[in-house]
Amino acid sequence: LGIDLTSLGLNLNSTENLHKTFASPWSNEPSKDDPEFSVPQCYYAK
Amino acid sequence: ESGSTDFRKRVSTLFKNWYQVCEVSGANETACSEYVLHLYQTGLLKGDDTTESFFRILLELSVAHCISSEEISSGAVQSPQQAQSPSFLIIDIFAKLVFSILKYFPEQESSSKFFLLSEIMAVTVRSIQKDAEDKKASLSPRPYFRLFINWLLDLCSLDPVTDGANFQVLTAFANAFHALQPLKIPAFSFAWLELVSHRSFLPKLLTVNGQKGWPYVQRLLVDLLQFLEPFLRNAELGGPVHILYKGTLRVLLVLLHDFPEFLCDYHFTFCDVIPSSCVQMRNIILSSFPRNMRLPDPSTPNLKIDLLPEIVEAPCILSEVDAALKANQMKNDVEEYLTSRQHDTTFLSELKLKLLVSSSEASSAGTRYNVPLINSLVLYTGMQAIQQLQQAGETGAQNVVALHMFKYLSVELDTEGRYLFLNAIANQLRYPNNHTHYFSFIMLYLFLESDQVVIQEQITRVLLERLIVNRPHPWGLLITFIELIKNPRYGFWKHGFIRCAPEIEKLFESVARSCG
Amino acid sequence: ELGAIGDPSALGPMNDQMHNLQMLEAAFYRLPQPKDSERPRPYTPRNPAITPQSFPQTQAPIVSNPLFWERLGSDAFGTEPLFFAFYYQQNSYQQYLAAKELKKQSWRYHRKFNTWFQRHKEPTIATDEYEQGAYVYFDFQTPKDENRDGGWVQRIKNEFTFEYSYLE
Repeated sequence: LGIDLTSLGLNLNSTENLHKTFASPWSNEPSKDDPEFSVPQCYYAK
Repeated sequence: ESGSTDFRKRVSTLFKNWYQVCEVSGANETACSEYVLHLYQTGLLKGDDTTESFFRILLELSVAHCISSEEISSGAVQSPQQAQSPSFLIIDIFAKLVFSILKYFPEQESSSKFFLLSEIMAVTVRSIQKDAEDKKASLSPRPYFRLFINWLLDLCSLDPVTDGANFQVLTAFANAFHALQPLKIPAFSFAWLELVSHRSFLPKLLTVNGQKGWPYVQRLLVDLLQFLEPFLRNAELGGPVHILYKGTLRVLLVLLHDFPEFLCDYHFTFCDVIPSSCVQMRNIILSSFPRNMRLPDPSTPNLKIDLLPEIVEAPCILSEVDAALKANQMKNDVEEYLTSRQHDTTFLSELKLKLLVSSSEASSAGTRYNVPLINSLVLYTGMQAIQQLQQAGETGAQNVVALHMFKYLSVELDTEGRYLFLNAIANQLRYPNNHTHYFSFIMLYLFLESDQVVIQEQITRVLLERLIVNRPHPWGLLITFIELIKNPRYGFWKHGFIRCAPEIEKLFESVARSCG
Repeated sequence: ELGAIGDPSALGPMNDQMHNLQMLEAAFYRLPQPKDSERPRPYTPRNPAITPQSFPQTQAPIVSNPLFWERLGSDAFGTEPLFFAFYYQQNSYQQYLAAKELKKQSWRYHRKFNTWFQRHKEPTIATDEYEQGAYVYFDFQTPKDENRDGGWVQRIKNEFTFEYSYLE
């Protein structure tokens, strides 16, 4: 009968993308690391 | 001589110097670029055999240091609880050297830079393959895992001079991971899946340059599913296999949530490699639908499927649907039959036999039938029939030819063959599109037209086994089953098989309730 | 050519499967650990100041939590903390989160002036290329008398034209 997929530690109802905090295929929790981000060049104010 | 001991000593000395640059001067840009220029000027970065030996020796030194540190720490470990953590210091230094070489490479045109990257990747892959052959079960994947993690974090975040720069790096990784796939190096499987699904890699390969990275991701997913297939087929989910299986489910759920169109467009490929016993995993893929689509609740009373705007749209299918037909030299015959407008029973009886595999293949495939060929025949025939139906002025006569083929196969195939045939149809019951519409009609037509209860029972079984597993359930499957049990013309509730045992009777009642 | 034993793979896939299972078991005991993926992200303060060891020496994890920035941006705190993170923690995840929060509050970043603007009223003119009207903007006031420090202010600018080519 398969498994209850909500028990795999992924918030399947999240409005955010899951991949940004995907820790690993073995982990039941999101990654604690800062997710990937990039700030545009123009954010570097003089 | 790049094979001599002198050369090895020279490489070791150069590596020590690099360590100084990193550790002592804090790897500032000037020191790094000067060091890279020095390597370049001494001819070590030409991409020839010397280059190959240079990076192979560096990798061997780095891995050896990591493994020896692990042995020391495990020697020192008093109790198994103390996690043996190897030192990644030298591996990190080596990864940084490769990153610096690509960042400060003196030749500015990116082609030579990426030629060098592919060379370094090739050296790394060959080294891992050789290490795996030598060490077999005692291969230590963690140094290589760490090396690739460093590169994924550094190289994939190289600010793209153009997207192309990023895309070339990503495809270099994809090709390397394909060469290191579990069927080739099973002892690297867990590290492999964690690298392939890494958030600095997979999402980028799916988004940089539009959909150009999708074929690479599809190939990697097929690599994984092909490795799992023999274990899943026999439902042998012991310890490590179960961990790998759950890891695969997590990756598929991330794809379902963030990149559903990718799963939609390659569903046909994945259904070829997911064993028919693996119902829930296949449902994940078949439940995906385009993000901009809103699915009406299947249990809405009097839901008019035919009036849904999307129901007349053809789904996007990136897989090569007719590949198996062509590989078995059957495509032309099928096309000829479909355009012949006559019921050629000889063709059909031969067709049935061609769906079998040779007895020697049967044991390895775990079935007497060529499942990809059945999948290809069903979907290709359906697509031709839909096309003919849509072409103005068609009487639909040819469509009757397709119906006749489906009906013939449902009657003439044995239980196993018919199960796989019905599965091929059920695999098209997905989100609202004209394939879902057509194959939902076919499934119900076969139920209605069959004069053998065993066929009706098997159709019910194929639908039901996909419904009683844990969610998700594909939309097209739900609307087909609801139609079957609600529309009196199918006389569903009169059949004895729904009362063949008390728990089956209860099951149908609960499914009927849950379907509203 | 291998004599009596023959080529092991000729034993068929069962042999391969057994082999793969053994290798998989071995791999299972060498699963990558979370720390294998972690790379120390030394937090290098922009203006390092020596603080007593009793002070926290690394950032509190909460400053990486988007919900924390949502709260910071709420009315209770006003927008000052967001602008502080944006201008004083550049190229950090905090700047990224602050910018996201400002955008949620209808601030728009002007690439040329490196300044955030917010409509003070509905624009008097709006075309595909630009909009014009009264805007609030967050700016650094450089003092006339150089002995005094400058300061951050919010000001209103009427008749401002915001060209969309400068909208980040």
